[in-house]
Amino acid sequence: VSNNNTTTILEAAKYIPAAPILLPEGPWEQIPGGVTAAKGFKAAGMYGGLRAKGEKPDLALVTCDVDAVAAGVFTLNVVAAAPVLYCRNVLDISKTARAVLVNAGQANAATGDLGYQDVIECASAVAKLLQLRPEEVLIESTGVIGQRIKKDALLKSLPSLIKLLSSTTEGADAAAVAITTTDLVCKSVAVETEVGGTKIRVGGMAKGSGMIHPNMA
Amino acid sequence: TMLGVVTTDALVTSDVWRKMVKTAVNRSFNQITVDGDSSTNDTVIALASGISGSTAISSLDSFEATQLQACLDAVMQGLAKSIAWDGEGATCLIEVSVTGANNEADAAKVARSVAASSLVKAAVYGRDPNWGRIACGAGYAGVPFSQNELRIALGDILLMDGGQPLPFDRNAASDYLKGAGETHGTVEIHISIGNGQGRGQAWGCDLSYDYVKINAEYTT
Repeated sequence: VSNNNTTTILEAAKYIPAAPILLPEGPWEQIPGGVTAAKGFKAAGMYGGLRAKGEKPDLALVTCDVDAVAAGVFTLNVVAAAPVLYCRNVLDISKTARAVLVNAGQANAATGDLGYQDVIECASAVAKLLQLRPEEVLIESTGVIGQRIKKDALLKSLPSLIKLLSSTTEGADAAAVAITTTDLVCKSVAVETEVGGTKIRVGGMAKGSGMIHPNMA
Repeated sequence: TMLGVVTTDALVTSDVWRKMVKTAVNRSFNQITVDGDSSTNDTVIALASGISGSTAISSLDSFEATQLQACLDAVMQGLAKSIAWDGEGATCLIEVSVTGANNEADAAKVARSVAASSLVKAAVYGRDPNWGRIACGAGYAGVPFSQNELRIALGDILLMDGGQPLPFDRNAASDYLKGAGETHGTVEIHISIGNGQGRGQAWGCDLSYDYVKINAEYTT
């Protein structure tokens, strides 16, 4: 990771503190790293000009070096946002994925056909830059409901975002900050355990502070 | 809105992974609540690279699947609790544990009903050990149980047993709530609704004036 990228990644993680993670007891050990702790994953987060105010990072990307077995669980709200409809359709036809692009700022919900078109364009742009098929790219959005995403700003940021991809903890932390909206802390955790005598890692990041009563399936 | 991205390097087949993820979400993200609003965007994406070289998991019944499920549950619960902990305007995390139900799903339903109650959330913010509101939240969960078997404790302070309210040290109970609020800690509500084996948890936060202020300003 070149020097200025490191600076950018480190900047991203300084915006908000990390949440205390209350892990249940079990045969696992908490390790640093979030989504990049498991082998094969990279992440990045940067400010792409999507947020209404401030320059907190608002664009995150998580990639896998190989075809990752993919699962998705989505809101049962019948007014489902465009990225939810898109991901459900993609995971209906594909068992694997290679990347997840997440934007904050606009939720791209209640945005009709134009909002769905925006998702397709963003997924295709990421796929092209990563030399993947569009259906290998999944999309998550969060932010103000009813507004389409600031697509031009997002598309313009993608080359820099991809350059920032890193398998380090800093990459995971930057991504965890970039997906936040009204959160006061960023949420990221990773654990290491043994499965069948082999060490494996499970990591993750999440966001959420308001409009929280998940009912997903 | 809540969003999640979970990654692992375990080797697991697609259909097993999808079932595992759904189970873990039901034990974590689907058990949190801040304001009762189910978002248009709630999503969890979970990716398994398989690069660890672990034993391939192709059946939910295998020991390896049990190990991976437990670890996946833990990671998702850790993230889900941090969302409830960070609920808008929250001063503390509320953890509701229910035992004695007929099954896990019933226990989870009662737990989330109590955690989602605005009156329970406001009582916690007012540092009021209001056992009646907790009992009420359990009662309208849609899970049948005999109220004579209802037992409620706040931390280790027993408020109700056998459906009967008990004399308890109100100041100590209120101080327990105050202490959690001052440290952004966790208020534990323990509820038993019978003698069944079903147990479940839900997480929420207290309801403060700031929740209204934040959402009155976060406009379209």
